[in-house]
Amino acid sequence: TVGAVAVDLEGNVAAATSTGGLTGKRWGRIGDSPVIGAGTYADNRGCAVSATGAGEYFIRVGVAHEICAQIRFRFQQRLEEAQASVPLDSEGIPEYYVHASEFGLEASDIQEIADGVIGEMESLGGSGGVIVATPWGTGTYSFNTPGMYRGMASSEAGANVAIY
Amino acid sequence: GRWTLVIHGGAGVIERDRLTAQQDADIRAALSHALETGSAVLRDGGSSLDAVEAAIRELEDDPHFNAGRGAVFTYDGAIEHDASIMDGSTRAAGAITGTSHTRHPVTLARRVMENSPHVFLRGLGADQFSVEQGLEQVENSWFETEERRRQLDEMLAREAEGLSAYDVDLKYG
Repeated sequence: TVGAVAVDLEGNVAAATSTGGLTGKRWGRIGDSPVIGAGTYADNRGCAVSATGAGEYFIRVGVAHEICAQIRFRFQQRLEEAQASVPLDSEGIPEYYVHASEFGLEASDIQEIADGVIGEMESLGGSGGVIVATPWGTGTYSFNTPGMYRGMASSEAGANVAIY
Repeated sequence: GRWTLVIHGGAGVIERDRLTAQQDADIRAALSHALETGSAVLRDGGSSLDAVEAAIRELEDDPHFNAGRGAVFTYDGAIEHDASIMDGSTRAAGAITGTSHTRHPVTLARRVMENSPHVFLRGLGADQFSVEQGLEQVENSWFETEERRRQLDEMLAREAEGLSAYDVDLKYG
């Protein structure tokens, strides 16, 4: 399985995943890769996620959407704590990507959420991982199995490729 | 503004120490190239949607990865692809499953998102939609590699010993 997530200069996120599935799959088996919310999800209010691994478990947990929703809710919680609201741009669209870190949503929060959801998936017996990109530029990985190749590039940190 | 691109690619091995130096170098080179292709889109002010599609199209063409050319075999010895894409600015999404002839399944998923009223197409219908969209078609055999054929043969042999396909496949990423 291969996947990619990105945020562009406008703060818009996108996710995509592509796969051949499981070796020797039968009976029309479908894993999580084409299932929106399980293997792929993107929402400017939270993040973009692409997953790889034991698809049945990613579907049951709804991994990609779960990570995105938790990030969105945590950001909302931080806003409420600060008694603030997200400013709107000239088209009336909330500028999440500009103001998220301003209200304390850091890379460590994103990592904690992604690790938590992967941990939940693992607790059911699944294995694999995700890549995540947020509207404010955070990129991260969370994997619980070895043999996963990944790469990241950004306007601020250059590019690197690694194997988990 | 900032841009960021993250990619992953299962290469069909479970641990680093099972890789040859050449395999490792080839896989890293392929990922680096895909990363640069997507980065160039973002660096030039392009959209995140275009960047993820461009990066994945490269990985689909590379036989090291379980996608596009180099995808694993089904039980019946064919190759069937799944793909999806989603735009975070609109929450528009497109997905396909069980296609057999589209060279770049991620592009077909994007066409479902942008040129159909639907989100998810499957099998022969998705193949038909792909042709109608004018996407590049190839014979199913074009996707085959000797290594994936060997992995299917191994899986079938081990299944005969009592292991399930699922147990055997996990090592293929």
